[in-house]
Amino acid sequence: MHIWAVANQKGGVGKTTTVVSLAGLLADAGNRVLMMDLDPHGSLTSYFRFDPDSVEKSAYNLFQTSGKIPADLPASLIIKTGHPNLSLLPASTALATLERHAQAQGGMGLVISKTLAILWDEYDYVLIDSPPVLGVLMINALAACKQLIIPVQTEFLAIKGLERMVRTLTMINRARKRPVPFLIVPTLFDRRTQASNKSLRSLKDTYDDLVWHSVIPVDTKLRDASTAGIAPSALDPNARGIKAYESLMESLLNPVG
Amino acid sequence: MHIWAVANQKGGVGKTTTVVSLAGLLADAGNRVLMMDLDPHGSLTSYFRFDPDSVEKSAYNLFQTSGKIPADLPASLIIKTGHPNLSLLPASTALATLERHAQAQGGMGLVISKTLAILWDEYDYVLIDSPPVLGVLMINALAACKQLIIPVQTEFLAIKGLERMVRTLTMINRARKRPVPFLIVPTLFDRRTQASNKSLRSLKDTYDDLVWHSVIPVDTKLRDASTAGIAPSALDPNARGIKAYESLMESLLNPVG
Ligand SMILES: Nc1ncnc2c1ncn2[C@@H]1O[C@H](COP(=O)(O)OP(=O)(O)OP(=O)(O)O)[C@@H](O)[C@H]1O
Ligand SMILES: Nc1ncnc2c1ncn2[C@@H]1O[C@H](COP(=O)(O)OP(=O)(O)OP(=O)(O)O)[C@@H](O)[C@H]1O
Ligand SMILES: [Mg+2]
Ligand SMILES: [Mg+2]
Repeated sequence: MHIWAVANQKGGVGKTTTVVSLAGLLADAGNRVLMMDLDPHGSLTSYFRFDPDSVEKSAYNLFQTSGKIPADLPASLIIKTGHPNLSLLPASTALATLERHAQAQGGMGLVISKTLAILWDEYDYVLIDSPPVLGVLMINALAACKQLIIPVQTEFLAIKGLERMVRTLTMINRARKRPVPFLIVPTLFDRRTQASNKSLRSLKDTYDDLVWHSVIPVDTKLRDASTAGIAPSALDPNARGIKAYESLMESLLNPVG
Repeated sequence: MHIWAVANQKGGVGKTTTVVSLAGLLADAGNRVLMMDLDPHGSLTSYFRFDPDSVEKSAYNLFQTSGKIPADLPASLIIKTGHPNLSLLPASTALATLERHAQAQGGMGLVISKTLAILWDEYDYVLIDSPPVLGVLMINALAACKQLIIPVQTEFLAIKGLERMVRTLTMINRARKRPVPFLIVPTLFDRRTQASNKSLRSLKDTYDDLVWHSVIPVDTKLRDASTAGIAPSALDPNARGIKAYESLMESLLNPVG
């Protein structure tokens, strides 16, 4: 099982869009793919027309087990998306209450790792969407993943916030046996604007080969797909945005060096 | 003192951009303006070149007082931005730890209201930026404000998330003596795309006169201002984005009906 998490404390940088784009492409290639929505706001869950406010079974149930997860629980929470080979473990807005209990209960940082250990033979790829906040849910995603993708908008505020994300990651990596490899992916890139080009150069100057060699361009087809409630590759496999995500998938599947 | 909060649980919809644009314009008109950054990620603080990771005095200090705020504390946390009449009470990344203690301490929802009661005669307008998460910091902003502005990107996922925000607000309004008036402001509007126009229509169909009569267009000058670290009106008072924020300010200052 390959476990990829997508995280960034900055909001609106394309985390959910990255999860659904890559997951759709991996499923199209014949892999059994599970998406996990750990964002209490539930964008990924809403994307596929499920309601994070009223869903009865969700990732929240995993955190109600005080540490020992029953073997049959994870599979019972998973729903089909209608896209072949693509399943979803939805979010519930109740996830927002977990932060408050994290202090009292302790040890909540490994709930998702334990869940994926139970599901190990069921899926080839698991893609985890996380909220734009450093808290117990993001920690779970960072602790469980084997590869981290950090989408960054090519503009000042988003790059400023990246420093913090990279520092957080370095801290978490110290506590892990094996550090998580991460890739910084420039998103919402608009080649017509000066600001995008300047920011991309400064991103590469600062982070060097931690930055993916290409970019995800602005492509309204990616928005149209969320309006239609289908994975972007199902809407238009030849769209610029999808072609870029295909090349990102290639880079992740065949890391150089 | 007029207290405006800008909030939305969806990330990247232009909350920080709205705070800095309106605050700059109100300051240019001769008002004494205070911006408050309640986002642990500290975009507004970084915008003005202060570092949320290392700032010693911040909004975090207000929450360390277990309920009774010393009269001289709020003013001691405020810094100048270099823009005339515009001050900032910065965020610290330590704000991210508050959620965990909120459960144990209780009554943390009114810290910002109590702070502004102390600063009442010092400022004409206070604009509060909040994180994209429903938690103790957003609750503080909603409890303290007299007017709420909800920026919404004109696209499906952002509109879907709005339902939850409006429901949250209705819930909080029940606990307040006087309900908070709120205005939904369409942002990042790109009149060239079908998706923007369609979404705007559906927004108005659903929320009627809760939606501002105009829109904030996509304007790269707003991004350029954050790269330059100055309020957008100082960069270019005639930019499309700033003209739109001027008209929003008018609507807020002279509400119809
Ligand atoms: N490459 C792209 N081209 C055009 N639109 C995009 C692109 N990537 C993302 N978007 C749009 O930008 C908005 C933000 O994207 P998304 O919701 O994926 O970000 P996020 O980081 O998951 O946000 P949040 O912090 O709220 O979780 C959405 O409306 C999405 O459709
Ligand atoms: N009208 C606009 N035109 C062009 N760019 C914009 C506009 N409004 C916001 N932006 C840009 O979009 C990005 C997101 O805006 P901003 O950071 O203000 O959103 P936010 O809601 O505060 O995000 P977060 O959820 O992370 O706090 C920023 O890069 C900002 O410069
Ligand atoms: Mg998201
Ligand atoms: Mg912000």
